[in-house]
Amino acid sequence: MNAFRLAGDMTHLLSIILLLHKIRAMKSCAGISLRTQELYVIVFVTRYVDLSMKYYSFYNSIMKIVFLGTSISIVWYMRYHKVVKQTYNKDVDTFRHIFLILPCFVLALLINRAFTVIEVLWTFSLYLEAVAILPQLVLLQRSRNIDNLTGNYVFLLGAYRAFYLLNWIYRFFIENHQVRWIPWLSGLLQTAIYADFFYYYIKSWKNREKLKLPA
Amino acid sequence: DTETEAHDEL
Repeated sequence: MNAFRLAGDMTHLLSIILLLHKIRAMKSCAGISLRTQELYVIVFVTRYVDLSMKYYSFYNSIMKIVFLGTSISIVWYMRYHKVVKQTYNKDVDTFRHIFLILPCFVLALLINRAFTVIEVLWTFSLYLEAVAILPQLVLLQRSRNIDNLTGNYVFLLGAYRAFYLLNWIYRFFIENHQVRWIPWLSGLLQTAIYADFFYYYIKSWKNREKLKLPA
Repeated sequence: DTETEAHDEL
């Protein structure tokens, strides 16, 4: 474990806690894409299949349980909670996430480190996570006003993978870790997808104005 | 072995 990865995990955890807090405190999920949240559940389920089989550390296991639990409860709130589900506007959250799931799965079957169930699922989860934010970004572009909590949620979510990029650089040079193209390139793409959001988020923060993404 | 080591991250 290094400071970059810890910072990344904490940023990731904070983003999810922030979203869960927004939904529970405001009893609203306005501006949040259910499609993206469902993709994250798929990412965690396929990445943590080895949770019961492989023990790395207490931290690793507890964080996997927390990520699984929080992401599933966010989808539950948005789909089934009697009050929250009224605030979900499915007419604007129209991104067909099957167009992300299938290509990522096919790609994971073709490009992976080993053709085993665990490895292919792990690779699939990395490819899918790289593009999972797209429905949410599309939804933000359609939203006239983005509330601060949602903006902060997306910013923290993008920042966490940027910390992971630093973690991989550290591990490669300091721990002379071997090259790992799949997580590295997926992580690079994932962070790049946030680039324009980061630009508008920082601009709105500097100019103290409402966050607005160009359509 | 390096195989499983690759999955030590979240």
